[in-house]
Amino acid sequence: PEPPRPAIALLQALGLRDAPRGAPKARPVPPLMWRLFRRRDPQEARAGPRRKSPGATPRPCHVEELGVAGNIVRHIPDRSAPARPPEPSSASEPCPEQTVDFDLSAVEPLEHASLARLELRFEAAGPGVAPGSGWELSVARAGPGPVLLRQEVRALGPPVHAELPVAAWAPHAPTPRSLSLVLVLRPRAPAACARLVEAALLLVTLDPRLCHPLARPRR
Amino acid sequence: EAEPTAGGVPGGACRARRLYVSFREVGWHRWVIAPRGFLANYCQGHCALPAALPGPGAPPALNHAVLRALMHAAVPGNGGLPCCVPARLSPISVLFFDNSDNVVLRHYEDMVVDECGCR
Repeated sequence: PEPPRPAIALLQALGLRDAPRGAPKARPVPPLMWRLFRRRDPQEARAGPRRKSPGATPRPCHVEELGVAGNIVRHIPDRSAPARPPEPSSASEPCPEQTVDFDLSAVEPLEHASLARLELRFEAAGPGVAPGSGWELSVARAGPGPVLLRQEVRALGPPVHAELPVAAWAPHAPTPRSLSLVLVLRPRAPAACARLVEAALLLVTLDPRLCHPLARPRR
Repeated sequence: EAEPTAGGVPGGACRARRLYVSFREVGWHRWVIAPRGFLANYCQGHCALPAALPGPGAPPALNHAVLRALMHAAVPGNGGLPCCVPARLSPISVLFFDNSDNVVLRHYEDMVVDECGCR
């Protein structure tokens, strides 16, 4: 049902266009988001071991754990995941390109991106690479254009974090409505290609409308 | 849930009163992951002398508020008393699902009244 008018006004004051419907399917909350929430919410923080230092209220409009300016952190799932085809597993062929696609329509034009980090999980389709040789990840935007980043990946077990150069995709322009990327993970020594199992984008933005100190600095 | 005041008339001197905002009451519990609600509090109470003067550890009173309280004590009804308003606020964070299936953490400044003062 349509929320009552005061609730709509409160939603708008909180910078939300309408009341979200809630999680359409059971989606686990990423551990990183829980961690950021627990460290970020002063009332939660006060309930924790940091109770003794009331002055420890986080800096406004800054995400300390990630070291960037921002007051909105979004964990955006890859919406192309179900369509990902199985990869060839022989070592003789070059490793195929794997595409990921992120819906950024929830990001408001006034928001400034300060961090865009890919969270990737790969699994080896066959015997792993020789110890110590590792892999090389390259990321580019779908379609023509330069490679955005090249990064060494030592092992496939832990999640791979790859920070996109924010200036590369949001230079003085509003954040795009969607972001399609092409990933290639090449083994440095002959080995079967790895398959992308899970991908998400951690996006930190700053909404200047919600960033206004009230109290005057003490004289 | 709000701290009851006796007979609807604000009791005592200006100070923060307990007000708990429950997201379930507002009907947001389906999309707000955490917290379940938060202590927003509110300010209420008299700002006549000596309440208009700061207690120990409270923020410094505005000279103007003290002046108004003095004027009111001398000539009641002329211009009224200072108001009891938030003097120090702190932020909250909300973790929720948005309509694009994202998990979002938003930080909102000035959502909780920690201290009240006469202004």
